Amino acid sequence: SRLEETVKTTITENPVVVYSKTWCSYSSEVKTLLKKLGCEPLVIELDQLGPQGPQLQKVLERLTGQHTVPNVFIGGEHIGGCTDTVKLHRRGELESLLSEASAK
Amino acid sequence: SRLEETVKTTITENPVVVYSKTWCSYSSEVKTLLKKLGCEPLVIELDQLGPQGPQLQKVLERLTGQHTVPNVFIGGEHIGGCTDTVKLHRRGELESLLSEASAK
Ligand SMILES: N[C@@H](CCC(=O)N[C@@H](CS)C(=O)NCC(=O)O)C(=O)O
Ligand SMILES: N[C@@H](CCC(=O)N[C@@H](CS)C(=O)NCC(=O)O)C(=O)O
Ligand code: FES
Repeated sequence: SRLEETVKTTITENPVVVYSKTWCSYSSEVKTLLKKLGCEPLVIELDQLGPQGPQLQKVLERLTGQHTVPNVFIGGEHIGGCTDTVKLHRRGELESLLSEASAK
Repeated sequence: SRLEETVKTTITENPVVVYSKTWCSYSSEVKTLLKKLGCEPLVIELDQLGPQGPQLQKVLERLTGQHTVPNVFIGGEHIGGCTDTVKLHRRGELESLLSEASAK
């Protein structure tokens, strides 16, 4: 579908992408963490896109199996949600992923 | 207002009350923590009450100054949100608050 192609292009052309919701604390946490590590994530706030928001969320579920936010991509790869990202950071792997994706 | 009276009665008659949203991870975290500490919170899921949900959320804001979820009450007292509750737990104060409340 066209929306699916849009998502694929977005995550390929942008080193760090976060699909988020403005009111969601888990989404805020992951955005704050990534910015703290010096990267400028492309943030897509699904609650600010009118009817396209839920559509995008469905496409993301089809592509990643994940229907929740935040939904994080680094270097075109699906990372996961907030807990997954924090886990990677605790293992010391997040920063290297970010530099590989040349997001810093 | 009648809704305000309902809230006041709810938090007075129930030792632990959590105003929550079913999809919210911060709400889940606080519910899990309280249950892990052996208490049976009364949980009110604001997203499952139709139009009354947003109304309740407004009343809670009037009563507590807090417009977010989760909104936690112990022994009739406003505790705060997820981070506030976790903070109390880390200081070792949550469990004593809980036992005091169930002794009332
Ligand atoms: N463990 C996941 C939890 C993700 C989750 O449950 N997200 C919630 C919001 S906090 C969600 O997407 N709920 C459904 C929705 O908002 O559409 C993570 O760390 O990201
Ligand atoms: N620090 C607060 C954050 C509370 C917060 O921002 N809650 C969000 C959901 S995670 C919220 O209520 N957003 C507005 C809404 O859902 O109406 C806490 O720990 O509870
Ligand atoms: S909506 Fe509350 S943590 Fe995501």
